Amino acid sequence: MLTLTNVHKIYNEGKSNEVVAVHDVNMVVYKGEMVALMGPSGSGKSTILNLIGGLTPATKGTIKIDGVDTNGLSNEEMTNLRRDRIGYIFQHFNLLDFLTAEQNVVLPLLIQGIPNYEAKRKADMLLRELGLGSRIEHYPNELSGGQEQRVAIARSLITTPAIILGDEPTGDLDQASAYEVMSMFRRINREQGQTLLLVTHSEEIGALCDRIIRIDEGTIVETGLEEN
Amino acid sequence: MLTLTNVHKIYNEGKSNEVVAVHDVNMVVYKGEMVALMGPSGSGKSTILNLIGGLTPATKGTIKIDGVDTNGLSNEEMTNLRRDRIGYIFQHFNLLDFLTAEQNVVLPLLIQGIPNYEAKRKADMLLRELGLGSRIEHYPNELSGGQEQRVAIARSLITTPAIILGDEPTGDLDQASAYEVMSMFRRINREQGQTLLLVTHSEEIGALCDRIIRIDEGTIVETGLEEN
Ligand SMILES: Nc1ncnc2c1ncn2[C@@H]1O[C@H](COP(=O)(O)OP(=O)(O)OP(=O)(O)O)[C@@H](O)[C@H]1O
Ligand SMILES: Nc1ncnc2c1ncn2[C@@H]1O[C@H](COP(=O)(O)OP(=O)(O)OP(=O)(O)O)[C@@H](O)[C@H]1O
Ligand SMILES: [Mg+2]
Ligand SMILES: [Mg+2]
Repeated sequence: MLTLTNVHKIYNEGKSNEVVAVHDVNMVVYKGEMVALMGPSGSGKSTILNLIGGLTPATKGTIKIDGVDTNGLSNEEMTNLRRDRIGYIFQHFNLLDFLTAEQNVVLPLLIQGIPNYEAKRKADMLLRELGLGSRIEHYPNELSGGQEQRVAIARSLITTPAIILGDEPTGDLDQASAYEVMSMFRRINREQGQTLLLVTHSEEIGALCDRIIRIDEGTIVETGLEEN
Repeated sequence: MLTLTNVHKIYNEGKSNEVVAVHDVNMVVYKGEMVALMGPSGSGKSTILNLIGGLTPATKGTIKIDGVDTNGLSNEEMTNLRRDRIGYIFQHFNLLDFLTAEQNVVLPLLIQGIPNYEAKRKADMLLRELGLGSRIEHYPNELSGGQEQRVAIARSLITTPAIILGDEPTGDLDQASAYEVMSMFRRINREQGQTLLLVTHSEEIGALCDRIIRIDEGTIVETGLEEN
């Protein structure tokens, strides 16, 4: 499903402010798995998600999504891949603050050409399921941190993407809400076979996944496959 | 130190989209305490911090900081109180993205009229203590989420304010880094008598505080004083 082979990401390569964000990364996420990615602050977790999602180019190494080398794709092909097969929950949500919660969530469907009424119906259902039924018309600055996060989660799920990349998707939620979101993730993982790679700082959330990949100072230190 | 008496905050009062964010809030934080504020997503925690910090006006009720009713202050007096006596760590940091980590942290000192070299010295010391020695010249978009959070923490501490209001100050940190930040908070609390009110979703972080105030659906359900 997702394979990273010998991946490196270096910012400002060769300059005085060069930073090796990740190096020698070899990682696999199998189709239909729900995997946690954990590690200290600054260890490279968001970088790995950004590399997989094609939001930043790798300095070295190969990234394959469903066997397709993302380096070999044109800009348009990568954009289509992201639009149709990947759902992304950003660490700070990246909602559009001039759109309501509902409008933020329907956007990926409108981009796919789904009619407005159908997109709205799906968005409202998801938002209600996440406890935001009374916040559908609110703008991001009229929402609490955890409410914004749930809007971002809804937006990532609405196109039922094959792969969901979540960067601390429960970071702003209390424990009860976090568990509700995790059981929602587990349900779509079981019922629709969606693959999830979730960055988290919480061992409890990690324990709810099939395995935990651990990263430290830019490289993988545990794959969680050793126990099998 | 901090008293809230019969505080209410209603958004869009009287309109169809009226939201009661908090109501009937009675709360005290004593001088020199380190108190946690916990509750479900959307229950009113950020609202309470915003009310105390004067970032939003209360619809009803009284807020006193060191015996001074903040409602009776002029805009200028409130601004001075915020500048000199309150440190604020926002839920999403609110760093200025056109300033480096160091520049973001020196800003409150420059506003107080401290000379640049002295402010820089203090900022670098704090950033190093928080593990960001190698990130001093980085801009916010060149930092990881947890690194940004630590810059926000440094910025809130640099003026050694009497009161620190932290909105999930360890939310983007791994457990080890979170504990380091909490022991830093505990140290300044013990050594300098600073008062801290910290919103958190983590019971472990709450347990490191003197007591936990719990909020649910906009009103206080536990003060943590009952056990004494
Ligand atoms: N400008 C606004 N207009 C309308 N409603 C608002 C506005 N700002 C906040 N709210 C509502 O007030 C309630 C309390 O919000 P608040 O941000 O205080 O919650 P919180 O406890 O900090 O939540 P979280 O843990 O998710 O950060 C929420 O239901 C939110 O939707
Ligand atoms: N544009 C950039 N230029 C230079 N360095 C960068 C840039 N973006 C990220 N970094 C650095 O790369 C490293 C990895 O960052 P990344 O955001 O992947 O960490 P993370 O594991 O997600 O951390 P956190 O848990 O704090 O979110 C960090 O040390 C960060 O400072
Ligand atoms: Mg990150
Ligand atoms: Mg909040």
